[in-house]
Amino acid sequence: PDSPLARWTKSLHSLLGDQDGAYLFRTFLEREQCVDTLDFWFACNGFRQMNLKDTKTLRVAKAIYKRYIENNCIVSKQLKPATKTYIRDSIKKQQIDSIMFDQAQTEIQTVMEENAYQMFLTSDIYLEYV
Amino acid sequence: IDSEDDLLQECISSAMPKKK
Repeated sequence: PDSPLARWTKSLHSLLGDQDGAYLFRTFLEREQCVDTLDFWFACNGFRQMNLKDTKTLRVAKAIYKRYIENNCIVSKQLKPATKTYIRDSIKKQQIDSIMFDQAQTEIQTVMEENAYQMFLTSDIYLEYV
Repeated sequence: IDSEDDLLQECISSAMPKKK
């Protein structure tokens, strides 16, 4: 009952916490051309663990903003305007906070749970692996 | 100095699950 596959179907979180699951899901998203959503999700987790006193942290926040939010990529399209404005203003004012991407991550996660994750569980990539 | 892409990649990799 606690096989990796049983965990993958439990929740998106369990899938992403498992190395094979995360990589297989990534392969699926690459094919669906929305791998940016997953990379953004992991970037948010990585950012939360960074030391705010490290000058690198501001550069990473800017890099995440530039790569996923400022442009019109799939992540940006799925975020609420207010969420994007909040992040843009935080970066402009250089007010970096560990939780500054949390709201954006939640929004992306909800879309993934409702769409890509459900599609993944019925995809041939997943079924072949099973 | 690391490029922006390297920093971002490092950040993503740090959050990816590791082999148990």
